[in-house]
Amino acid sequence: EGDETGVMDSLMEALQSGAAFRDRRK
Amino acid sequence: LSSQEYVHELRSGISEDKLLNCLESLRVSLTSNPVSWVNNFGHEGLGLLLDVLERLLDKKQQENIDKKNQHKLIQCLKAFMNNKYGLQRILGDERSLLLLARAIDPKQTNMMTEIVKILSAVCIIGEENILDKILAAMTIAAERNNKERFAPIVEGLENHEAQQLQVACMQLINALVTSPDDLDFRIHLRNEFLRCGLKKILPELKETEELDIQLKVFNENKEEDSIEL
Repeated sequence: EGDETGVMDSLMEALQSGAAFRDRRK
Repeated sequence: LSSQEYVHELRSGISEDKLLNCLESLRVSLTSNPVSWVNNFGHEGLGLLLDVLERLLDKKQQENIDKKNQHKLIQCLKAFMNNKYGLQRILGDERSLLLLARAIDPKQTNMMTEIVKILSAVCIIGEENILDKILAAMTIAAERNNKERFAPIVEGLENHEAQQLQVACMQLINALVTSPDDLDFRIHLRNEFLRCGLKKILPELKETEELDIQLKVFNENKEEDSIEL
C-alpha cells in the first residue's frame, strides 16, 4: 500500500473539483 | 542513471545547464520508477535537492537559468512526494515548506502555480499542525521581501493572463481558510485575505469562468461560518 503512487495527483484533483472542501470537518 | 548516481551528481556541485539536464532526467526517473527507487534516492537525495534549491534562492542576482533550475527542482519535489513515502519525508524536513514558500514569485507564473498547488495539497491531508507550519513558512518568506504573508497569493489571483495561477491561488485560499476547526480562526484567516486585497478583486473574479468552482466553495464556507457565528 505504501508503494501506491499518484498521491499528490489525487489530492490536486480533489482540490480542482472542489470535492476536497465538501464536509471537510465532518 | 541509478539513484546513487543522481546523488553523486547533485553532490558534485554541478550548475546551470548541466544541473538542468540532470534535474530533468531525475524528474523523469522519480515519475516513472517504482517507489522503492524513489525511497533509495530519498535517503540522501531529498536533502541535496533542498540544498540546491536553497542555494539558488539565496543567489542575489538570479539569471534565467537559475529560475529554470528552480522550476525544475519544484517539479522534482512534486514527483518525489507523489507517494506516501516521499510525502512523509518532505513533511519531515522542516526546510521543505519554507523553501517552497520562498520560491513563490508572482512573476514566475508557471512555477508559482505548481508550488501553490503543492501547498494546497499538503494543507488538506490533515497532518497534525500542518496549517501552522504552512502559515509560518509563508510568514517567514514574505518577511524576507517586506510583504504581508498573503500578498503574493492575492497578487497571483489578480493575474488575468495566468488563469491556471488564479485557480491555484484560489484553491490555496480555500484550503487554508477551511482548515481550522476553530470558527474564530477560520474567520480570522478569511478576513486577513480580504484585507490583503481579496475584497477589492472578488467582484471582477466572478468574470473568470475557471474560478466558478473555487468561488462557490469560498462563498459557501463564508456563509456556513456566518450561520455558525
